[in-house]
Amino acid sequence: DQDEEKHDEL
Amino acid sequence: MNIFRLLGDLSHLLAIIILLLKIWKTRSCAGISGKSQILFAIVYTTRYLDLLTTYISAYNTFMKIIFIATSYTTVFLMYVKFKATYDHNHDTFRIEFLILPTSLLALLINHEFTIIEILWTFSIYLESVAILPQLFLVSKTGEAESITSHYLFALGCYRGLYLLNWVYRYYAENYYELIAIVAGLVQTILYCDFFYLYITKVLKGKKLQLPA
Repeated sequence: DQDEEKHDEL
Repeated sequence: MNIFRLLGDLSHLLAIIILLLKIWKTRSCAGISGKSQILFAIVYTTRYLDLLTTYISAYNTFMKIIFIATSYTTVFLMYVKFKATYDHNHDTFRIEFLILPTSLLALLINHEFTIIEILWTFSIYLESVAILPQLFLVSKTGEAESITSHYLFALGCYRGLYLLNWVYRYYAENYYELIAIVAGLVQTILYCDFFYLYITKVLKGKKLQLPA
């Protein structure tokens, strides 16, 4: 989901 | 993961390695702003709290741990081990002028009013201005060693490449993250003047010296 995608960025 | 993101991460890693090697080899942290390094340590600590809650990938976990660990190592080298070489007379930027407004902004403009989300947002805002004490130090002394310039260039490239990553993700995946994009834009713009000097001077073998 969106949240997980965001936390993938460093 | 796309090529811009990977290059951005690698460029970030390169910047950190250059800085640590410079300090270790010359046994000196002259010309480096300890204030900026403290801000980066705060940035990574508040951003990567999700290490405790969300698992993304081995790459993601590894890089986050490296960024946290190296930022604390740099602060330790500057304030403890090579304290005598630290340029504190020139490193006079008041970091509360950056921490307070970015905290306030994170409380006002965020995606969700939860602790982890607000800290994430704060870290993004703070990172965008964390280099200011370093640029201030360079402008105060009027020059930077080549190695410091290479460090700054690699660090500036990192956020620039992340912007390309956002452009790519917008077109390829129809995904965007407005807070990170705007903050990344601000951060990259702050480096522009430095990029100009780096390309016109340092790459031609001259020392980075500001016009008097």
